[in-house]
This record gives sequence, C-alpha cells and structure tokens, in this order.
Amino acid sequence: NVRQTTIGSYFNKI
Amino acid sequence: MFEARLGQATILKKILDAIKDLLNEGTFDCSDSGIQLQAMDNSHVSLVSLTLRSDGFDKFRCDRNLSMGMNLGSMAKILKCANNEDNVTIKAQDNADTVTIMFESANQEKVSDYGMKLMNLDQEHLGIPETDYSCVVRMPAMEFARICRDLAQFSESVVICCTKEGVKFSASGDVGTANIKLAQTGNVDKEEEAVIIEMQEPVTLTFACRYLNAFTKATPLSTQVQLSMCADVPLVVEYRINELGHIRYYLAPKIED
Repeated sequence: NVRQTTIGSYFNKI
Repeated sequence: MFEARLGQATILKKILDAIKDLLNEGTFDCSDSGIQLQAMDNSHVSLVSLTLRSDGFDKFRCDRNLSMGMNLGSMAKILKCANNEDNVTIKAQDNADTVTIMFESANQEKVSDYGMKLMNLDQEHLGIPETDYSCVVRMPAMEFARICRDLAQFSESVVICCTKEGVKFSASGDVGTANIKLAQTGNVDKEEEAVIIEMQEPVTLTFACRYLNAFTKATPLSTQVQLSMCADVPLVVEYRINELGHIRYYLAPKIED
C-alpha cells in the first residue's frame, strides 16, 4: 500500500 | 510605498499561470531584496516557493516590508487585461488594503490601471531545511512536461528512479506499464537540450502525477527544469526565471506503508 505524505511532515513551521 | 515594474507583462502572466492551479491565494512578501511567495496547496502535499529578485525588475522600490495577500484568481483576471508586451507596474501604499496593477502599452498611448483588494491571509511559513540531494537532474522543461503528461494516462503515481546511467520514469495501472528512460546527454551542443545528472547515490521515489503535471504549468518560464531528489524527502522541481528569480515546487513523496 502506498500512502501520500504531506509537506508538513518534512518541513517545520517557523 | 511599494512599486515594482516589469518590462513585459507576459512574464507575470506566465508566473501566475504556474501557480494558480495549485493555489487559490497567496501572500507576496515584499522587501528590499525582492518579492517572495511561499504557500502550500490545499491538501498540503506540495509547496510553492517563488522568488523574484529586486534587481530583475526595471524599477523596484520597497520602503517598508510589506505582505500582500492576493486572490490569485482575481489577479489572473486582471492580468488577462494586459497585452504581453505591456509594461506592468505593481504599486501599493504602506499599510494599504488595496494594490494597483498598471499596464502601459509600449508606445505609452494606452494606460490602464486595476485596483484589487488585498486579503489578510493567515498563512503559515515553513522552514525548508538545507538538503544535500542524492540526485540532481537537469533536463529540458518541455521533455519533463511531456513525460508527466504521458505517464498520467497510466497511473496516478510515477516512480522516478535515478542512477548514474540515467533517469527512469515509470507508471503502471489497468492499461499496462510505461517506462521512459533518459540517458545523460553525451555531447552537449545546446545546453537547453541537455540531460545532466549529478548523482551521489541512486534514488527511487514515488510521486503523484497530478502535482507533477501542475508544476509543469511553469514550462513557459524556462527551457530547463531541475529535479532534486533524496530518499524520504520532498522532491524539488525548479524552474529558473531568466534574470529575475525562480519558482520551486516541493512535492511530498508517496511511501510504502
């Protein structure tokens, strides 16, 4: 099963 | 006071075309150094980062840092009113709630201005970490657009596999399978037609075709596109805008559960 990740899981809020 | 002037409206039209399918609205952060926009698409799968350097404009004045939230659909409507060769000037007073976009024909005989309400967008900024990418591919932007369009017929996802021999784009679905391999260009006569691969380590990643196709709306801005990849981090798709800046799209990968 392939799952789409989100940008928020790689880049942090500043 | 903020004022930025470009010699040709066509560049701004192309920039807007490159972002408006992904973003409904965006905040243009203006400072001495230029204009920046950073925003995620609605699903937070991709991030658009646009940089326009002040020295790329015919005229640029920014007395005080300014954030202008704009509805990109409205901006597109206004830009439709410009001829490609028109000069375009974007103006705003400090703390204004409207922006003025002005077009002037090359012979100065037609001058039009459009006012647009600014929006207060509460957009979060993300810090993009410095990354040492395992593979960086430069290739003709038209070729990349063609590959994304072709593979989208076969699957929602495309697998990009980069080795020192070349880069392979694959998709498989109900119709069957598709594989497109590009080898690194041997003799580069024309730089804009070259495929150049800088590889530290081979990498294989899976991405949603829908977003890749949205990124290729930037194709008219640049002859070449650069893909930067590293295991388990977002892909960077970069289009340089000649003498003005760049647009970078970050796309979160699909991963095996």
